[in-house]
Amino acid sequence: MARWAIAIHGGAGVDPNLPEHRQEEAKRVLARCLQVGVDALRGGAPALDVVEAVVRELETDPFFNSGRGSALTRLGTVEMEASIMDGRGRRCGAVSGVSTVKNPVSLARLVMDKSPHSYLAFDGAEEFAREQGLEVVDNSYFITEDNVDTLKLAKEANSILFDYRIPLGGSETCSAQAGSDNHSNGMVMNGLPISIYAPE
Amino acid sequence: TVGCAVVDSNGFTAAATSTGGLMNKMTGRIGDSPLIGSGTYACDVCAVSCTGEGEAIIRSTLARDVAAVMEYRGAGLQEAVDYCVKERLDEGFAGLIAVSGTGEVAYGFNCTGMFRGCATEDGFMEVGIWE
Repeated sequence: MARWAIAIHGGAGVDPNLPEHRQEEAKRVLARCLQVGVDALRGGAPALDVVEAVVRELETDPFFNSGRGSALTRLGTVEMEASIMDGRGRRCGAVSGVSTVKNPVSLARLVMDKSPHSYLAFDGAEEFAREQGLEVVDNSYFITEDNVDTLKLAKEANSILFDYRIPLGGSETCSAQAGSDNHSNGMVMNGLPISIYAPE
Repeated sequence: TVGCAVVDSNGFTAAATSTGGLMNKMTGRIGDSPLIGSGTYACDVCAVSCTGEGEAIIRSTLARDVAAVMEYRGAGLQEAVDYCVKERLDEGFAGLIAVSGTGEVAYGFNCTGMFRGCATEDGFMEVGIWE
């Protein structure tokens, strides 16, 4: 018998000025979702079911940038993406551009298990979700007031903000950081001039 | 972005990642999270889920690189994680969590903090944000 283990994350690049109560809330959500995985593993659940169940929990809680609480596009809408991979046989499934599927990670699992493909996106992914009877909701379900406010900040700074992203040693909030770095006409990505990114 | 990496009591691994992407992003933008080998990877030796600047994670095929360093260089899990976060991201900022097929957990990040948690069968359990 091997020994089970689990690791989870809720995103990297945290605002060093994140208020204490928000840090405590983040830890509560992480601890709750981690416990879901630990309880399942103690009960002998397979790894694939555990990662799906834990990520569903994280998607459903609005604290982190996924599912409900997702970052917003420049149009103020939500476009989500997810992937899942089974180390056993290295099978995988992924979706992008979904905007009504309540738990994108479960759609990625269905792409892996029930479709001949590894990746479905946008209309095709939405259609497949309905074919498979997955729960779908209105796009407004995913939008939180906090994120509407953050989008406003991002637009004022004319930048594409990575949630909570603060450069190492940076003390300003990312929107201020982006604003101060913002060239008059240069695009800013993640608070840094787009020029530092190699062309995709 | 959120993610999970697991090895079960049969030694089988899995990983999953899910995200809303970047605030104020262009519609149609794809990040690293759905890309197998960049944001998510699982095989016999480990399972990995990444988060951070998608463009940097994509270019470095970060999740697959952790497994490759273990497979081809015989590195341990934490050693592979540290190497990839330190050497493979160029100027990008990112973090990742990982488990090995033998029941270890590891994480690494080169930015300010990462929301994370981990637990192992022998009772270890940790939730953290900062270094």
